[in-house]
Amino acid sequence: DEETQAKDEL
Amino acid sequence: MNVFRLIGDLSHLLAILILLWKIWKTRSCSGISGKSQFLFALVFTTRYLDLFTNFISPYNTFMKIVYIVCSCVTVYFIYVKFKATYDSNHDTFRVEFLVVPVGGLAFLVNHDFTPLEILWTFSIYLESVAILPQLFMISKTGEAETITSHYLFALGAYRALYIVNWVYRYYFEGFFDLIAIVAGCVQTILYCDFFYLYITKVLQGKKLSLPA
Repeated sequence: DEETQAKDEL
Repeated sequence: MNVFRLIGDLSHLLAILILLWKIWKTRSCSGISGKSQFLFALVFTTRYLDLFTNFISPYNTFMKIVYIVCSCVTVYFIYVKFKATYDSNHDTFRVEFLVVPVGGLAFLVNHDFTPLEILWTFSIYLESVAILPQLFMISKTGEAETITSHYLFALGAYRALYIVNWVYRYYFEGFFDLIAIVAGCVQTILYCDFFYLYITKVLQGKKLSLPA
């Protein structure tokens, strides 16, 4: 189950 | 954070600042597509809503705020402060042909069906095509000021560096985000034709002009 990851890229 | 990513971000920042500087210094936004700039402002505001929900690093927060503020100031310059110099006759790309399909796609293909995630996906897809009104404008007038081509080069370099960053991250961190990668590659491809003109003309000291 895919977890939405924090977006560290701009 | 790897070096490609850092230089990519700085190149992006440089592009934004070159454009602001050009408009401020010449008191004119001629040759600049207000529609592309509006789309970029929309990209940043829809993507960085996580400023309110997620803290990643001081660098991340700082850059996000700078991008949002600069893009909004650019739009303000074009549509308000220097409106008289805005070349709307040549800025005729139909933005709805980008925003509507991109919005639909963001609903259909995303990592998670939540408002923030859909808006993030929308901004990723929209960024990949947001430069089209600007490129369309250049193809219509057949030329671009040298400073405008420097702006486009810095923007294209940012995209190309992000691809190298993803290759690096995939190999060394096992990280990849398919949505960002596919959209990023599409976006970079759009600049290829321009890169060719930039290298063969602008770097030789000539103005960027297209064959009639």
